[in-house]
Amino acid sequence: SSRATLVNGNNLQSLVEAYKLRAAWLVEQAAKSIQQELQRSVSQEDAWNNSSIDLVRASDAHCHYVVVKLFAAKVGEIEDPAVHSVLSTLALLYALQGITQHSGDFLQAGLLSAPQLSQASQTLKQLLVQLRPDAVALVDAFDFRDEMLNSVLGRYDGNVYEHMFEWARRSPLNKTEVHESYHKYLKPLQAKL
Amino acid sequence: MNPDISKERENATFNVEKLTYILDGGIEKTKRRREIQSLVISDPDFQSEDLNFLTRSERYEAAVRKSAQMIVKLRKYGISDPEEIYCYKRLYKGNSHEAMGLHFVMFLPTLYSQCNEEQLKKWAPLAESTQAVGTYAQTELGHGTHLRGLETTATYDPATQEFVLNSPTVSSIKWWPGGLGKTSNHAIVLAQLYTQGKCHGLHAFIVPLRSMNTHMPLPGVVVGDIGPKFGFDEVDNGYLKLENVRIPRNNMLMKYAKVDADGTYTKPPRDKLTYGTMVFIRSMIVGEAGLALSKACTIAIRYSAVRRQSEIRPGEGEPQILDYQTQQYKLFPLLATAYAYNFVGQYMNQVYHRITGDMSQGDFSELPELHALSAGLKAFTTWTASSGIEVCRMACGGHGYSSCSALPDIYVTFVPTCTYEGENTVMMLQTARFLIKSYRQASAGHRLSGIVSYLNESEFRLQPQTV
Repeated sequence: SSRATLVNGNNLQSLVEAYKLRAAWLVEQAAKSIQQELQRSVSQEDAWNNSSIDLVRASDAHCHYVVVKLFAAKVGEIEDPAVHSVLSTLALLYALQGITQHSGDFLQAGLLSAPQLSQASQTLKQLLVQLRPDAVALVDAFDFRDEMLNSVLGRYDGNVYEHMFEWARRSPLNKTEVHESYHKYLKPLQAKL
Repeated sequence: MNPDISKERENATFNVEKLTYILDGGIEKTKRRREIQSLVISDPDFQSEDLNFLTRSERYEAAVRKSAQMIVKLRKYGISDPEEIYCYKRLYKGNSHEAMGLHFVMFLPTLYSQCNEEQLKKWAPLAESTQAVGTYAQTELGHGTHLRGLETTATYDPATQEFVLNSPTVSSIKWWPGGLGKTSNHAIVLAQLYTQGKCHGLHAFIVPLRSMNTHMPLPGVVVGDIGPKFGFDEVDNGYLKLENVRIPRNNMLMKYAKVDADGTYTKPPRDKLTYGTMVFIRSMIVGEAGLALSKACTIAIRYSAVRRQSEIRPGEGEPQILDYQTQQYKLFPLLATAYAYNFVGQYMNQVYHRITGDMSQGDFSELPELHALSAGLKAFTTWTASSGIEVCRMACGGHGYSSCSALPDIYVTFVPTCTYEGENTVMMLQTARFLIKSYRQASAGHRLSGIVSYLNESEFRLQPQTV
């Protein structure tokens, strides 16, 4: 609980720290699991296998920490205030989303209190509203040419329905007005019944 | 232009171009990328039939044609920088795979990193001119990531100074390598090396599979395509059974480990060097996760700005579905994830090049960390990106199910990354091995450096107990 007071859901660095402590805690839990298994006189190999769920969770938390840390570091390098602002919002959203998805870890490790978790969910919703006007611009920034996406739904000009209809017309099944399977199977069936 | 999407662009609070420069790594890189993309778009050969309407065999044929065209065009335009080649191919091949992908992504890099000087002189020109088209055959029918379990053998015969390669069991048949079935005439084969009656573990060998003139399989080589898969229609993933196939001693990649003419074995300085190519690919996959998720988010978010559905407030008409909180909750965290993975991909690229640079100077100290980090991040990013692409598809309602959305193609093309180059759970356990080892070192009072240095902080450390 003393650690929980250190986590500030609106501060990216504070969240990086929380992820770091979660990773350290889960690595410790995995090490503890192995040690407990060994105390039950099982071999190193069996102790490892019997702890593998904890081990995967520890690795997952470690990777999650690395991603949050690198994202925060990248945001820190950006000089343009408007770009910095929108990427900070994204990074905060990424970190808070992970916390709400893995809230059990953060609560168990004493990194977050229940009221803080509710606050994190509230902040997350506010971030969605904040990002809404920039959503299309944020995907435009990936700068995918239509030829590269090759998606009717993702067209840059947004003219989706016209092109969906045009695309469907090109389906090989539409080469003839009546498909040969009609003459081969359906018509004889209809004649029989 | 659809008015809804125009309005969205007018409302943005930042300069899109500036963010694109950051994603590309600088304004010059953006310019060059666009130049290269223009080369592709203006090329009449690029305009091809819609792959969605072709059979698998036709898709494979189209992919081989594209691969061959790309090689000629890259030479013609003088594009030789790896990043620029990647950029050119990314657009040329679209959401599908390259039939000769493994040749460039694994065969050539393995030659460059594992051949000694004499071998490189022989093989590099053959491979670069595509006289030798190669793949990387590691996985076996009954064995995957656990390399010590691989059964293929390479037994040295000092009398003829040849290795004799064999698939001794059904489970040892090489299975899955891209381009192995029909495209390649050579393969880097990973096999257990036997010399002077002893097994020395896994080593890499260049094995000719097909005649370089007729493309017919060579004696003792049983090779073919493994059949339709979940996606990857353009690639002839193959099987390979070796029946007493003899190759010269010099076909063992000998930059690190060596077998002399009399059969004397010299071991490599580090075991992990044998499969360094895998580490390279895993590092690259992290960026690929960012790319695939970015594409899926672009499609789903643009469509959500155009699609109108139902009502939020009675009588106000159908709003854009992007205005629904649930739609934002589905898509915006994924958009944030896509950005995160793009940046992590940039980082992995830099780290990989820095550490391999150190290794070429004889410094292997950071290899274990690179190995652990690339394995874990590969698993972490591919798992979330795969499920994220699927969320994007469902966020597009029924239309996301149509192939014209490109989302099914993006999904089936990306999702195999969860199992290739190391199944994800196994990858996570490899990372865990490094973490536990680091944790124990920290507990024993050693100062850790690098990305695990946080384990130095003692507040979380377990007190050692007698076992």
